[in-house]
Amino acid sequence: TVTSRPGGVKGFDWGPYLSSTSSDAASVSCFKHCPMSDNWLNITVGMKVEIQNHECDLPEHAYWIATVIKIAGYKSLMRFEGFGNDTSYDFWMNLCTQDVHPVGWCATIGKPLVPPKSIQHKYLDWKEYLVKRLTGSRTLPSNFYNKVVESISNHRFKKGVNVEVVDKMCVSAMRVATVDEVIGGRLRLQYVDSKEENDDFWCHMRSPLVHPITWSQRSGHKLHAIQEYKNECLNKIITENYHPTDAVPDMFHKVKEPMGDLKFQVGMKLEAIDPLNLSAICVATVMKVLKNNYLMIGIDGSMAQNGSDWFCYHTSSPCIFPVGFCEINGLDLTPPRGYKGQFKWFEYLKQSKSTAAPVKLFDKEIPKHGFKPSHKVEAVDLMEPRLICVATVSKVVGRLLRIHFDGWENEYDQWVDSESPDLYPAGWCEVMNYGLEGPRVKVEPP
Amino acid sequence: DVPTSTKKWEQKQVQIKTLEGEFSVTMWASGGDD
Repeated sequence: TVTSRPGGVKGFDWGPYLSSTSSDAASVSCFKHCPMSDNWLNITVGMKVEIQNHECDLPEHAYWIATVIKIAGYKSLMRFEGFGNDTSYDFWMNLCTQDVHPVGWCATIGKPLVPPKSIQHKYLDWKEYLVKRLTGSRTLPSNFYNKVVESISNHRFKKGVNVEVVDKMCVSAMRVATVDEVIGGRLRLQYVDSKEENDDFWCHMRSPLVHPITWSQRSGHKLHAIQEYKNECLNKIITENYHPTDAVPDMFHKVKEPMGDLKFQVGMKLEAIDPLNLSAICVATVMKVLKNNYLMIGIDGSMAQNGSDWFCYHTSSPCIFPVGFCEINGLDLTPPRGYKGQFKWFEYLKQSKSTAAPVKLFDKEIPKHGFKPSHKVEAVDLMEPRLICVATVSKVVGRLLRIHFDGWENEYDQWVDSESPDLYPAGWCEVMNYGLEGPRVKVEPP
Repeated sequence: DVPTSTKKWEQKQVQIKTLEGEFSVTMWASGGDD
């Protein structure tokens, strides 16, 4: 192909993969947290752009006009003008890199447009052909790449900012961490009390796992930190005087607060995505009600005595569901470990003398996300959050998506909300120059 | 071929320079094309 730098650092190239699997990628407009998502509907098939023409004898760089044939995330299948319906010279480009230009860009830098060698004699008068093909067609705005750069830049989180984040070794506790690196809104966090060299943790700045300084004490969440830090936080809560490197509440995405006075109570039963096995939706219990509408949820049948594996969900979280959600949607519900026989909520509630959390308590809003089964995406492996992998939307249930990692068994699938900041369009890693894990290739034993 | 799916499309005069010479054509670009 004529692309020069496919697939970012790791080299996986979406183009050939999308073609060979004849698959579609989810549109950039499905990912509200991603660059250019708002205006992506302006990027359409049939659009004309200027792209470097590698098939040319001129000493310096030459360019020619190409048409967008297909759009897949940030990637686009292109065909140079003059090839008509001949697909054999089609090539893939990333629309959000400096390799793609609006029509008219070459003239502004004094460079001529030169057709590829294989078609240079196809038309005697290329001007007449181009006037006919370009008049009335669409192109990118001249400031398109500036808009891309602007929408990538994030002014909130910088290296050195302190946050509170879930302790990856004990999900029921928070720990203080420092931002070491920011890539496309993804934070590489280093726990401040860590003894190991690279005891880092990746999570997106919009992730529900990360919070401002003082959050744990405001909500009553368990916090693994030195007493000095806890005392400082109590003082900050009173004075609202933060340190310049503290992440403060307005740096974070606002969570939807519930309406009405009905509240979750300890002991209520519900269904929840298991944070330690994201392919499972489990029978769960409200183990503790924190302040500011946060809950500590335990997975029935596998709770540690000391509650170290309770997990914090906000009451509006799209990862908790009313009793019966799985059955209604034809999904597998993981019963408590060791439960005998066919699990039935009615019997289980009777046996455990407990009540189901009222349906009214759950956020039932389903956004128009646009994801469809078989859509290709780039997805964080939430079990190993530094990895972003080639993945497929295998199921859509309202706003809930089942993400399958290409080349891996279904047991590695992960349930993810459609607005999760851990999903990205095809081509995102290339734009960010971040390694993308291609599909696992199974090596058959000889 | 008036594009639809956006708040604002603008017609723009675009300069084309080939080995045979230079000419201009009228195209559409989405709004905010400063």
